[in-house]
Amino acid sequence: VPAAPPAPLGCDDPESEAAAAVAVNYINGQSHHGYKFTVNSIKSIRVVPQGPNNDFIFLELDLLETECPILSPTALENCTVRSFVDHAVEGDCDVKLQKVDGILSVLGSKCDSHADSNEDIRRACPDCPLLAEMNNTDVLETVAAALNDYNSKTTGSYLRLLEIGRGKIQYHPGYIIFTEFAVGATNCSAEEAKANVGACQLLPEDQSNFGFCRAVMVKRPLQDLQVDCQLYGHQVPAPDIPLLSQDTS
Amino acid sequence: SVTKTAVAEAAQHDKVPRPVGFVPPPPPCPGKIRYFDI
Repeated sequence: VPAAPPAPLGCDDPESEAAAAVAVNYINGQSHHGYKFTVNSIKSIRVVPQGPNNDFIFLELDLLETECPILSPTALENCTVRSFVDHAVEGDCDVKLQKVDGILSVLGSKCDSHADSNEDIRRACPDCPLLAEMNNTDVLETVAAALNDYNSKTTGSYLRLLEIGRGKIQYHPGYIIFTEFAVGATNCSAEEAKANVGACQLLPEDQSNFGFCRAVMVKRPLQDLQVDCQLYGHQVPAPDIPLLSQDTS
Repeated sequence: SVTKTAVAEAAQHDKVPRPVGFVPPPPPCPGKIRYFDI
């Protein structure tokens, strides 16, 4: 007599949560753009037995964007979930996993992400800035001005723009543009870049050569620009000066 | 009227007395929302 099939897994069962954790790590690991996502809710789970100690698991996940850029070394557990009024972005993912002898692995995933509607944000916070298109002129202008400003002041590596993560615009009170963007360190110092910026190449794709900047440009009532960049394991290119010099001056 | 009687009787049969302190289990899916729903 065949054994009775096991009771279906609930979405909040520890086994489901373990599968969701493996799935979200896989999804973040596959992504090279934007921000890390975390699990907001397990919408459904289906286990299809394939044999002894061998199951396919189909998961449907509701994810939320965190504030950690995908290139950030911060562990997902330590990433802050982007708040609702910061114009949250949601991800819907279908994930297929396999569990063999208790070991979970992801076979494939399909995700779709979208920002919450402007109307929802307006209802909760009438004056909060709203997400702008990535190619918005004010967003592009702010990022370019911020990077120029940072590079003109830093004594470290000359930074190049990798990608714009977010741009938000506040219309009242004042006209303010909020941007977030990923940068990469080059083999030039900021001083060297002044002479020939075209010769500055991005350093190899190592996490320590990446960084992330936040910039706020106030356009009205008074113009102002603030930039804050964090480099993951900042590396300053070695100066073109020999360590041992004959020159004793 | 016959149908109505049958439905009413069936409804009565469904009313199984619950033990004192019984808390119905949460629905298996979807799971809890950890942060907020958008």
